[in-house]
Amino acid sequence: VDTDSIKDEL
Amino acid sequence: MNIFRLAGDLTHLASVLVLLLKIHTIKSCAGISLKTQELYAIVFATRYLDLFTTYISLYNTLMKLIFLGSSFSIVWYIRKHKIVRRSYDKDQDTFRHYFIVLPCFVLALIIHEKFTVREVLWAFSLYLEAVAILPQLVLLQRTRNIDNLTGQYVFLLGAYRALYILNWIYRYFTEPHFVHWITWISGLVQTLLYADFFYYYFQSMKNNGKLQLPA
Repeated sequence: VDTDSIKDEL
Repeated sequence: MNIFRLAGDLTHLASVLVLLLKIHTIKSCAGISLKTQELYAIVFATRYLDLFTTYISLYNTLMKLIFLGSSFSIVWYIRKHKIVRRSYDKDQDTFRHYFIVLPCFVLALIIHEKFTVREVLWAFSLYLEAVAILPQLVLLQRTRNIDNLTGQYVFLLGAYRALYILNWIYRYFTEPHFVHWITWISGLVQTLLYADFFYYYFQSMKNNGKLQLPA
């Protein structure tokens, strides 16, 4: 799964 | 999570709590642009869609619920609350905000990370957040001087995105291939929009007067 790290931001 | 991002999130949280507190205690929304609040509600609704599908962390979920809850309740207060709504200055708050929603949506259809519903709405929410403050800044220009709580609200809102820029710089240097132009450019445009407000805000702090914005 591409853990798109930017999406863990608010 | 790094200190810049945590500070940014807490500053963002403080901005909405300052606003809610102001409206709830003095039962007035004088100087507040309903249009900006509606735009923020749309930003959060389109960005936090994944709230119920992907669980990232308790912190993430909690903050999303607070931001969604506060932005929609601020809109409700200004539109529906029998006392607060009387202090809403609708003939001053005339920024046609649909003129920024549509271009943002079209731009999101053109520039996004992946052509999926979630990604397009995510890009849309970033573009919209960058310009959501415009009706509020226009209203401040019109009503000239603003009360301290509104000044603090706008200041905290600008500061949160400036802290996020530091967070992106930090992550760029600490995480390999952490490159997200859409987020970076939107965030930069958003912070630049606050630049002139910051200038007058610090000026007013210096000479300790009320915040006077030039006509």
